[in-house]
Amino acid sequence: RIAPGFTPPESITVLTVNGTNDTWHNLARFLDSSKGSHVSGMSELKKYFHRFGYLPVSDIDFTDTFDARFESAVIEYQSKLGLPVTGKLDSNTLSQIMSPRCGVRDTGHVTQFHATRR
Amino acid sequence: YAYFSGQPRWVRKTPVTLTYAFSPENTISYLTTEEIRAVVDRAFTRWAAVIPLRFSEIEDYVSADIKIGFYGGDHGDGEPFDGVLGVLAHAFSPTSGKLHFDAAERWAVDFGVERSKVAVDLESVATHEIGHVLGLAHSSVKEAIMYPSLSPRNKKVELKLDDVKGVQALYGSNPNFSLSALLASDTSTNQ
Repeated sequence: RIAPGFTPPESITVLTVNGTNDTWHNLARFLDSSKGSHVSGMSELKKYFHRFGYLPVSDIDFTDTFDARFESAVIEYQSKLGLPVTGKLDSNTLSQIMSPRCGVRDTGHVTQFHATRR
Repeated sequence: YAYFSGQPRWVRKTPVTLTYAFSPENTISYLTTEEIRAVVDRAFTRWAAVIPLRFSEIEDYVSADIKIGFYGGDHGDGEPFDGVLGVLAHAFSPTSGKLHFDAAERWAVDFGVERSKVAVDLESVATHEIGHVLGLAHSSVKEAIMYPSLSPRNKKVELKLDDVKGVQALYGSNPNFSLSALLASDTSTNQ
């Protein structure tokens, strides 16, 4: 949204993420996908979620459909990594997926502790 | 903070010294051994400052408690690396002691010298992986060392309260550690 009195620049600045443009290109098609969506290649994204502990082994035969189990995985991922919990593949979530990371799984083998206020 | 299932830890009587060694074969050529040793030593020192454990480098890779190396692709531990960026490194829960960096990354010890846009700070990742070696799993706290992701050309090496509480619940506190100093540092950083 352009603020009143603001003159748009003649040139456009394109924000790129170093070294990950191909990945962005590949992931952009999933933007704002939610339960019920069918996007070619989503099975690869499911493998990512499986790789880091968010989808159980029994779901190894992944499809390109954003099903209820995948929605639960996305919610768990967003919750675990401190992202806004939307259950959708929003820009925050896709950005996090693109980020270089440690190969150790986030869930499935851990005991989580939460600080509590008394 | 979080732990691996069963909360495994190094269970020798404290204070104890854990030894670490670098794989003589699985290394990278564009950083000197001294540079790699220096940043990994600093990473161990940070953890040793908060718990009653000491870390000592030894030459004998086979007998070391913690074995460190740079590996590419499928390197036989069931967790293959994936090339540039993606997965940067991994380590195994106690008392495995394996700490592996992805050899395909452009590892940096000084961003003033290393100009690659995809360079990854070796000290930051070493500090994170040592947390796994000690028994910490990934944290949900973005500022914590144990948060799972790190962007290229970013440096994150200071332990946060979440990291310290987690590791001290496993091993107790280093008698010389001052929580108030850490809190002051955290506050200063946040400001």
